[in-house]
Amino acid sequence: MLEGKFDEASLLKKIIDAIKDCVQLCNFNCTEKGITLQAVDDSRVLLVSLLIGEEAFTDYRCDRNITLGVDLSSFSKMIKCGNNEDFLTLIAEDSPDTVLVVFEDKNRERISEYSLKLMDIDNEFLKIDDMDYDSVITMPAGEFAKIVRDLKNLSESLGILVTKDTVKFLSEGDIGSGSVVVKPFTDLEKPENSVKVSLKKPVNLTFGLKYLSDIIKATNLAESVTIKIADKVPALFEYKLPSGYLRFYLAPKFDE
Amino acid sequence: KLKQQSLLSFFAPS
Repeated sequence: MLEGKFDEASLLKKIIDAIKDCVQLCNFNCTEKGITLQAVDDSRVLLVSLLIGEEAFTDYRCDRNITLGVDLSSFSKMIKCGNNEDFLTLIAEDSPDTVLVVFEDKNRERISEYSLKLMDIDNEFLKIDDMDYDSVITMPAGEFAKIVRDLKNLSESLGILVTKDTVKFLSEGDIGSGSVVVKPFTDLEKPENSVKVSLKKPVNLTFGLKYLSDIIKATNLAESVTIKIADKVPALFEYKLPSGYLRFYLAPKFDE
Repeated sequence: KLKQQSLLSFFAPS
């Protein structure tokens, strides 16, 4: 049996909001260590990998591995019925047909329950090896989101150029071009505003802004985003959760 | 012209 209680419904709401536009049918794999999900978008360009560690819950138990096949657009509608500050508990039997979503008002004046029908989802699962990345950038998630939103107005593609101590985001389109240069910076008072760049090798890669626009829907989940890139391999964008992570792997664009 | 690559070229189905 699965019973996972979040202190605030807002965490699960943000997670589902961050992924529901790029993947729709997903298996949530529940184990004693927490809940994981892996899903690929229809075009097989963007992969979502989620871990909600057991520490992210105020109470968590899962005696046996349980798979919850969920239609995220339906799940999202149900989760929105709870207030952000409500406790949210997910409950499922060992071989479940449904998952129960229970919201509790912190004042205990109101309990609401929703039961979501589950589906058999035949997901293709990709094996992701640990990679050596040429460059790792950590920057405020909001700043990265703004760069993506701004440069999306100009082009379908975003270039990311990393040279010693400088990250340049660049887009070129019919109406003109734009670029944003970000340099390492340490904010001692607000470390989450800092920018860190580590570089083994200069990198020059291009990504589809359509997919980056999906990735930045995770912005509310974390103060910062970590971007790991290497020549001609998928980039990794990571948003850390209170326990666990939401990762996106994005295939680049390049000449054959 | 740059071509959008697929994840399947990098990650094997398991």
